[in-house]
Amino acid sequence: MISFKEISPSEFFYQHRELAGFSNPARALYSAIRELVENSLDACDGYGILPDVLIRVTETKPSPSDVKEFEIYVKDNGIGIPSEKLPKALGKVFYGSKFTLKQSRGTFGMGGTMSILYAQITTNKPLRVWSNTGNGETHYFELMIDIENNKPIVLKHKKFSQQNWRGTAIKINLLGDYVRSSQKIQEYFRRLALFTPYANMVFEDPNGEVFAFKRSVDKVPPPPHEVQPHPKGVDLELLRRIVQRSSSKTVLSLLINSFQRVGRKTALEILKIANVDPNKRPSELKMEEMMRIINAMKTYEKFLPPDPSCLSPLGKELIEEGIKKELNPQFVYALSRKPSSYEGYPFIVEAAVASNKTPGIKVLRYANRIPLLYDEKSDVVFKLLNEEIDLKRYKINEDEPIIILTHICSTKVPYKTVGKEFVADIPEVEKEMKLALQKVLREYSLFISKKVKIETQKKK
Amino acid sequence: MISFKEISPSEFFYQHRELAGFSNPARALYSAIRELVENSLDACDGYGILPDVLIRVTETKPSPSDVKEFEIYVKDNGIGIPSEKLPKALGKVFYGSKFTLKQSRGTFGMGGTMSILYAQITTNKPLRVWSNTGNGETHYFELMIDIENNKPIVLKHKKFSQQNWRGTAIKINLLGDYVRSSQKIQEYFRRLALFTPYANMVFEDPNGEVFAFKRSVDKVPPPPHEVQPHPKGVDLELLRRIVQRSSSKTVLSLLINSFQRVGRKTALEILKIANVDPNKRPSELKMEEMMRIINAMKTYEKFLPPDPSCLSPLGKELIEEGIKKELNPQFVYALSRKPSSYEGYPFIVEAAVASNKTPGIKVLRYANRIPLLYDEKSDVVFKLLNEEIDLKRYKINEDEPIIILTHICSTKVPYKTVGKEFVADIPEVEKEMKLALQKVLREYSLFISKKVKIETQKKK
Ligand SMILES: Nc1ncnc2c1ncn2[C@@H]1O[C@H](COP(=O)(O)OP(=O)(O)OP(=O)(O)O)[C@@H](O)[C@H]1O
Ligand SMILES: Nc1ncnc2c1ncn2[C@@H]1O[C@H](COP(=O)(O)OP(=O)(O)OP(=O)(O)O)[C@@H](O)[C@H]1O
Ligand SMILES: [Mg+2]
Ligand SMILES: [Mg+2]
Repeated sequence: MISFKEISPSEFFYQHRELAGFSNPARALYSAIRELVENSLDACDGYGILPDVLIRVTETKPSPSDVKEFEIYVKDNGIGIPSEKLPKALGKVFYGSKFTLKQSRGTFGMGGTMSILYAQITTNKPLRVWSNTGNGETHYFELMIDIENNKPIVLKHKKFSQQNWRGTAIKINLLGDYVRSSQKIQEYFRRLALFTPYANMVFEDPNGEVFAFKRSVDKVPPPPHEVQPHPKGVDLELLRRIVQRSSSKTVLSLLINSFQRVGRKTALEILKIANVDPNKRPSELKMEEMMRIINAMKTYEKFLPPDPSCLSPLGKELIEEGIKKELNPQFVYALSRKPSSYEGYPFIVEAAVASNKTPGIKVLRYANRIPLLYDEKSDVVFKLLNEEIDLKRYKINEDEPIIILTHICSTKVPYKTVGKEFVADIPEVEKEMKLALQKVLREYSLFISKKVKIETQKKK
Repeated sequence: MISFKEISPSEFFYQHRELAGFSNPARALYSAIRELVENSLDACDGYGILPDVLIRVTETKPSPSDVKEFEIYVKDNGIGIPSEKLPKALGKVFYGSKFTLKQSRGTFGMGGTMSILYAQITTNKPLRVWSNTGNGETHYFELMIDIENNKPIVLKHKKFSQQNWRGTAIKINLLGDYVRSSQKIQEYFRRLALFTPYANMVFEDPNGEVFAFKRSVDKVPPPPHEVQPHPKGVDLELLRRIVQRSSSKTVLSLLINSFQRVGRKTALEILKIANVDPNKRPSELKMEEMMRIINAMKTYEKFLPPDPSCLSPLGKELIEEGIKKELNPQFVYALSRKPSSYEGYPFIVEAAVASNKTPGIKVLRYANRIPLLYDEKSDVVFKLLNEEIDLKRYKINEDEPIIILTHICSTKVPYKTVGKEFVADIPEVEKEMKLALQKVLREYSLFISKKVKIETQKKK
């Protein structure tokens, strides 16, 4: 008698927490910190707020072992979490506010929740969270997760008046290993500060060391806007849902109202190719007609590329500013390419080079402003720098004192893992990334040539 | 007004189907074929049945484009799917029969479902499936998936008498690209046949080419048995559930009955370390006491290693047989290491070398008998062969005509992705894999020395 069962999303990621980056105490400490900090930053710069984020990690009880209990406290001045949504936001996998077509660090609806889940199963201590959306009321919750059923368990809920604070503060206790993860965690913060020059961040580590990153610019880049789907990203499921929910009276107006880059003229052309009556009621569309509309959209070549207002690149100026602030290099050059797209999802590639003080090529990868520190060899950037681009052509040796920075931002970064460790080599992305790298490397080689020339002249 | 929402598991993997290996038509064709074939093989050798599997892939309508509709038909003689479970088995993500502590190819409860989902969104055609569990009744279903709600939609269900068949036959229509995936698909079948010498498999490809693999051995390796968790794999959530469901009268008997490798003496020692009364009723255990039991189990050093009866390695004999059948090499040597474990999950590493007819080191990676063909550079085996093991010490050059085979089988293969593409470098796994590789490479270098000696003598 074979037994079948269903498991919930939280159960699945409890069983396979390594898929989400919680494979062992050292890695889990890193992942919990990054997930909470990225949530805090999203809650700030996603809404035009200059971030002030405090991260304090302490040993809760001294122990001779490296693996021990740590408390992670993360506090921000972001938009806060509405109290009626908070338990699910942090206590349910696949629940969140970032499932929209808009760039944000978060995307899967589970990172914060996984941190709380891991904390709970290793220490049995609940999440403690304070949040105020700026309405004068701070809500305090003690939460645990019902892992088998993927729902929050509210152990405590209090609210109190607090007029001058808006933001979120989270406290979790988990089994970690700072000895094995401190280098990565500290490097994460340095790289984060480099790419978030408008943020104040303070990291107080378990050894009492304080890493303070003060903002060097006082303006947040313009936050992105949510956009409608692009016709190149449509499939049958998406169109079926659009039709089901649409209040449009005709197929013509449905296309115009539901997709970006589709005006009246374009919509009429599409429907002509699909052989569908523009005045038909959407509810009367047959599946075969929907298929023909999709195929027409697939083959149609005259759409404008996706609207990039859903993206928020850092930009040449801020990237160079961040690099100067953190690394103070002799030479720096950054660029931000024009928007491109893959499968209807817009993306922008940014890149930079800087001279370094120590030898050895150092690659800093970013995606949606998140520093990626793991699985470098699997990333499209590594593939380009090791197989596609001949560094010698740019006068770059193996131990060149150079920093190469890459950033891809998109409404859907093509991560290959739920732990957001590396980016897949999608053809359009690889092409854009290659062009960006070639350009910045060329600028670096010009700097090197000029430098050599000057030094040669000095010797004369 | 920020809008929050929940998405279902099928919705999540619809949005992020690249995480499951369905990133584009070429890759999706490969993934659908492999997921269905692996389900068929599990349904056979997991139950001691000699597999007979037919895979027929046809173009449903001719088209000048490479990307077009294909029909995939997979038929097996396995144990079948009970009719009352079938709609959910194939129409619901995170539903299946393989969530147990027993080796099988399937593990996530979603591979077959994802193939049907991808087929549905690219062609709108339902899954057609016939299944008979050997009770004389074949059930026929036409199914689609309600993606937003993660549940099956039964469009049709018929049953008819069929006395002489047991097994499952699945037919799906999906958008694929055989031009871009044929090499990988054909290589997948060759490698699968090599590692499944007891299976009859026929692959009829869209060009009418027939790849027939006849079994060369008539015995299936003994199927694995489900086992209880090992104390080294316990965490608070697991213990809490065991306590909640246990009908044991005392904590002492709960430990003995719920865990493998825990007898009376061991259980008493554990409870002594944890300072918990052995005669206490499980329902009266406080959380702090459970934590102490967990910590005691973590630090206890005298457990026997995990019971490997939940594993089913192929074994030296069958591996060499499979290699000889497929490759007919001059030299072959395989080994199967003793069981090991990581985090309470037992695993066995197997490895083999064979001389090849063409130059160039060829690495064949397997996990739970599945050939892994993607993301080689991210796999622990690649790391070992490129960074940890000096191939020159074994007289192996870059273009050596050698085949190196690795296999890890476990109740939990440490995959890093839901698409089962590559294995993480868990320390215990890396150590075992390294020892296995060093041993087989040493055997190969002995063969090479002997060969050189013979040829030198011939020349004299
Ligand atoms: N510090 C915070 N301030 C405001 N809202 C937050 C904060 N942390 C979490 N949230 C809310 O909780 C939701 C769930 O967070 P969670 O990290 O689990 O998923 P996510 O950020 O949406 O996606 P990802 O899994 O990619 O991180 C978020 O979408 C956001 O709405
Ligand atoms: N050909 C088959 N014969 C018998 N049972 C099958 C067959 N195909 C699927 N099943 C049943 O359907 C369930 C779901 O299959 P699915 O491929 O979605 O998940 P899985 O095989 O359990 O895990 P994975 O996602 O790792 O493949 C299986 O667990 C199995 O019980
Ligand atoms: Mg998040
Ligand atoms: Mg499966």
